[in-house]
Amino acid sequence: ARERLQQSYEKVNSNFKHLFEKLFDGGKAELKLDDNEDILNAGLDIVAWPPGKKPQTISLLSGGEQALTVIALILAVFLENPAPVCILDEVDAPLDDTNVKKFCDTLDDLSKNSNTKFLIVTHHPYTMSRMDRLFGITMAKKGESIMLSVDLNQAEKMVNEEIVA
Amino acid sequence: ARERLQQSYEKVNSNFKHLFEKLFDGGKAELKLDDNEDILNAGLDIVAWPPGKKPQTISLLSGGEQALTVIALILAVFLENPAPVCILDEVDAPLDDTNVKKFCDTLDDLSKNSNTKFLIVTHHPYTMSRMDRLFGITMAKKGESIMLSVDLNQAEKMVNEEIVA
Amino acid sequence: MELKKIKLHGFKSFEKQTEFEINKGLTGIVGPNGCGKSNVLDSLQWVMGETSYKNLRGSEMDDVIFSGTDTSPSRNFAEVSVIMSETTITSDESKASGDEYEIKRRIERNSGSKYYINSIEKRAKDVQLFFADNSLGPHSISIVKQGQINQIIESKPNERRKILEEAA
Amino acid sequence: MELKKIKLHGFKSFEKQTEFEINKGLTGIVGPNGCGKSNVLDSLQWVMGETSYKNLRGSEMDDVIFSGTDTSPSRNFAEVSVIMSETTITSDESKASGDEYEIKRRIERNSGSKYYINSIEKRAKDVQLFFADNSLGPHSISIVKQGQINQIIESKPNERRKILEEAA
Ligand SMILES: Nc1ncnc2c1ncn2[C@@H]1O[C@H](COP(=O)(O)OP(=O)(O)OP(=O)(O)O)[C@@H](O)[C@H]1O
Ligand SMILES: Nc1ncnc2c1ncn2[C@@H]1O[C@H](COP(=O)(O)OP(=O)(O)OP(=O)(O)O)[C@@H](O)[C@H]1O
Ligand SMILES: [Mg+2]
Ligand SMILES: [Mg+2]
Repeated sequence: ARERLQQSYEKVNSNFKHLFEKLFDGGKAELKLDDNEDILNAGLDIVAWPPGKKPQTISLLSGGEQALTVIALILAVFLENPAPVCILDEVDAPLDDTNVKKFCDTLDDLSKNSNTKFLIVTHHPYTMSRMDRLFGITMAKKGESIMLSVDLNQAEKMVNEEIVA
Repeated sequence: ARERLQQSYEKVNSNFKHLFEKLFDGGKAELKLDDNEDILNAGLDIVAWPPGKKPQTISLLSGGEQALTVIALILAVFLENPAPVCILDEVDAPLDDTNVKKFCDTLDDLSKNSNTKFLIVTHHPYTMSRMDRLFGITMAKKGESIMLSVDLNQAEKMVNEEIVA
Repeated sequence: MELKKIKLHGFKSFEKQTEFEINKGLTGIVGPNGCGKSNVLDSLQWVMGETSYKNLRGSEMDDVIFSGTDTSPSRNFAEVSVIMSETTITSDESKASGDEYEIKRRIERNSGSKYYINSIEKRAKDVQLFFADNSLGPHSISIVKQGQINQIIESKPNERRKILEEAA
Repeated sequence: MELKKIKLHGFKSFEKQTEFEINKGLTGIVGPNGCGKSNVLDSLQWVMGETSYKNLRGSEMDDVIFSGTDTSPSRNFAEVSVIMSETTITSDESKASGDEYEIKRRIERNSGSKYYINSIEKRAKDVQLFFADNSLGPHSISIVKQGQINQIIESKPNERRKILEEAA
């Protein structure tokens, strides 16, 4: 079991470094196990240095930098055992427009290189514009959810109406 | 001390009910102290029923509904002892476009009826459009923050460039 | 193995039968606050065998059953099905359709859950194993719930290590 | 009492002296992830007398001093000042300018913080009292930090009650 954890640590770390550099367009990061002897009980630390900054533990980063770093970690783990579906609920909430775009670019890459289907819950108009299709959910009758399948041109119109509303 | 807490509970509860109804455009909510005897050690529960829904404890609401409810609570407490400044860091992150607008309407009201100055950190273009002025912060040199004071027309141009970028 | 469809009936705010056909690539789920987006993700977690009502934002498992509104009475049962299909790629690179599996979970008020695979009743454990064989499950990294990113940031390093165990 | 200006010098990512003139109404603070917005809020919390480096995302209080980048060396001190002014409304409804207070906190690496009100050195306690008299303070409800909303939602009811004590 110790060997399997060590192996999975090394593979995930390698995926993580690669994904972090893509999402941050530079910079460096790594996962560290704080106990090299007893890794089954070790703590997992994340050290990151966004481009131009000094290495810091994840708690010193900004809200958006933390979120982007953890997205890299989650996808790094996912890639080790890809499932038929990957579902992300509003992970883009704290990201600025540049980082939302990088997040969507990364989803595009992952989607093109695998059979995984992605379900992305979002409020962000830019993320919506990068989806292949949208499921719009509303409560036509108060308290009861209904689903409308929306093609992308219709979505753009819907989003603009929301902004104007 | 018990009496002071009881009084502050009643005033905050009354502000809270009023703010909730404005932010949710209907519905009802209230604060409950779970121990009416020993209020100095009581727990504070929040029960809310958004328009058309059944009363629920705050943990059953959606992410955005929870955030809007807590914004009502925070402002309700603030109004009891208004300070010269009120500072909110990205509280609009989980809100949809309709709720962001209601949030901004509420800030407008509070601002017009008091001397409190509001500092609102946000990534949301709609919130930015409702501000009287913007401080834009960037890192021209990696790792070093600088501030540009932005008037609103310039901001709109900046936001559109970000979306296009 | 592919996930093809998700069907909800009486689950949380989805009083009426609702089907989501899941196609290739990136599918967005959008709508106003409180409309039911996270409830759809809860339904997947639930049908995969979630045993703790706390992980579904409830105070008991019956909380996943549509509880009524001002104008609609509550229901007495909830069902969620997922359709998975095994596709074989033939030697000429064309896809041959393979086996289809419909995994269903049904709960009736005050009497607990039943599980079915292709209409045959199964134990919860069989369903959990089926999904685990496909790197899925109620706590798999493939479902990232609202607020989970913050939870990972704030977790103690020893808690965080468990994410790696998921990959092992 | 009004808050008129915030000045940062060497505080976190603000290596150079930076001034924010705070005018009436709603002021937005915008910019990309990691540019320094929350650092400005930290600076206010800090000058008001925050004693715990954990509440400022650090592992020691010296972490608020600009720690350098690839291209700039770290500094040895950080200073934050706020200018508050007491405005009296005269009987003819015109504003008479009142007293101005500049509250400054300065920290030097490895030797702790000093506080000043109008250039006279004061104790931390004096500064905390000054702000408390104006319903302000490092843990006052008037500063809602990033993630604090989630923290209130997830807090135990007994923890949450403390918000009411703030109003009392
Ligand atoms: N058993 C139930 N019966 C009826 N309604 C329910 C039930 N359980 C939850 N709900 C309702 O579902 C709503 C929450 O839905 P959900 O969490 O999916 O929203 P959401 O679309 O994710 O919103 P957000 O964008 O704010 O995250 C709540 O308003 C809640 O009242
Ligand atoms: N002492 C310090 N010296 C130099 N840089 C620092 C120091 N402390 C923090 N920083 C940097 O400041 C940045 C964080 O800034 P801040 O939290 O204000 O970002 P933000 O604008 O709020 O971003 P977000 O939109 O993601 O919340 C981090 O990248 C961190 O590296
Ligand atoms: Mg949600
Ligand atoms: Mg921030």
